[in-house]
Amino acid sequence: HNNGHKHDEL
Amino acid sequence: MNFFRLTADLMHLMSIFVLLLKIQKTRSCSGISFKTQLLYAVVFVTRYLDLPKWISLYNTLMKIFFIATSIYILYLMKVKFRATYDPSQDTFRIEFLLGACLLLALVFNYSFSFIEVLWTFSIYLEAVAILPQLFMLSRTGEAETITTHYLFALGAYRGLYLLNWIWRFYTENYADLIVWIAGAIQTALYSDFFYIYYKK
Repeated sequence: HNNGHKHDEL
Repeated sequence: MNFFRLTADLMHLMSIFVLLLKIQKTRSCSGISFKTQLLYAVVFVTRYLDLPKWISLYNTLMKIFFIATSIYILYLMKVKFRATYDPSQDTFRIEFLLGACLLLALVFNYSFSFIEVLWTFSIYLEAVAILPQLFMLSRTGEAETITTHYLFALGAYRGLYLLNWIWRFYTENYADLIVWIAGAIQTALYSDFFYIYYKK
């Protein structure tokens, strides 16, 4: 599962 | 939020303060590439189109700070201290960077939507946005100490983000291939600069 889509970094 | 990421963000903030301080104190933007600063403004504006999406107060404030300061720096360079900017030193062709990054973002993205493609574009563009600045330095031969501090803070910010991704991969199973590959290239560009600078 790729949870990189949340874009929670700056 | 972990130690690496927080420190990285603070280094990023510091790099911007160093740049602003240099411009205000010397009342000059000599040695600074307007093109690199323009690319950073484009990076922040296209990446933070999701500003209305709430993640945290920290996240929102930082986004506003990055957008505002990057545009303010453009104003300082193009209006307030315009006379101190020498375009003949700043000759890197950014059209190619913009075009290549847009093309890459249209092909390699997580989903084909307006916001996602522009977010991906900003990730690719940030990786290469420093090139006009490095090109300018290699042309003029030497950098002012303050410019080196600016680049050092930016390089540290990128290096710490790599450590943050390793940390997040092991602690929260976090993965973001697009950001990782672009980030690795970006950090490599800075490492190359520091290597050359160190050897001098």
